Amino acid sequence: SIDCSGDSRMCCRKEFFVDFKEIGWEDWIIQPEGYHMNYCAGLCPLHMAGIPGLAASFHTAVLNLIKANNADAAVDSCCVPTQRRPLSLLYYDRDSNIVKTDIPDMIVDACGCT
Amino acid sequence: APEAVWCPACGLSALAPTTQRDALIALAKQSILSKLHLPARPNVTQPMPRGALLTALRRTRVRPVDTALPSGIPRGGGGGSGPHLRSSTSRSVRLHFHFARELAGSNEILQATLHLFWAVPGPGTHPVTVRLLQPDPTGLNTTVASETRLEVQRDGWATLDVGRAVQSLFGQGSRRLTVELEVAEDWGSPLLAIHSDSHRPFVAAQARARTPHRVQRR
Repeated sequence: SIDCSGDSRMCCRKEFFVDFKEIGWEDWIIQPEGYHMNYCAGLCPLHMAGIPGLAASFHTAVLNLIKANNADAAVDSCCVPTQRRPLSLLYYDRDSNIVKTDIPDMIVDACGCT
Repeated sequence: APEAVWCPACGLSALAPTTQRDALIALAKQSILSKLHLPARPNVTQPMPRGALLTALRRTRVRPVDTALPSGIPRGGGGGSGPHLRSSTSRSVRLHFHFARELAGSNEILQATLHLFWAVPGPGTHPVTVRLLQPDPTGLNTTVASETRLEVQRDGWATLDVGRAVQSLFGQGSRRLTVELEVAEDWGSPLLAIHSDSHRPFVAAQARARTPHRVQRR
């Protein structure tokens, strides 16, 4: 996967850190200090289609499909998360209990083209 | 723009940076609250002091086997490759890189890169602060020349540009670069692999002999 840098236009992962102190949430969220709300952005031209993590075999299959069904019939592919992990939170709930929760698939680690 | 390829995150790039940031923060808040099934952020009436709470949590957490560095660490070689370990406390370790005399002499450093091999203690993101220290004019203390905060997620090599720091050291006549790594308490020692030669930190520098100034005669 690729991390977006500068003016990269191809499908990549944009890092975005939400600091809980900056948004005034540090009083009720004990840990962690922030949330890596990374997201996927960028273009997926046809030749990039089907490369979540550069799976060569799948890529070839997709290319053959496109050739077989002539390229203009193929739809655009899109830049989506291909690897995610949970966000572990330690926070006070409404009754001021301390709760630890793992929210699945909240942090995007890698992006790829569908 | 109509001809732009549509996809969920592309619209963001068309926004002005501040609007984009506000949109993302609003999205993050909404996403976390909805996943926690909270209609709004809870209003905490009497939170515990944060420090006391974190200390208590640390005590409840099973501490990993202390990964103190083995005592018999081979001393680092010269030539700016092997580090000397010194004054390492449980939270931080200092690496000293000594550059060979011929490198520090009449050469111009074109670039210098510090290579570190991380051995993370477990899943998740581990913050590390890397400080480049340089001797102060008296040579008795060190001052922080630069500080970089890294989020280490997996084992592997990481590189850091130390070119400017090495150039300024040589400019001051020093041949020693000191790097301080600071990690969270429960990481133990960040460079577990430091004692295996194949994973020791090193600095790769590219230098060019300073050609004597040729006086251009007209």
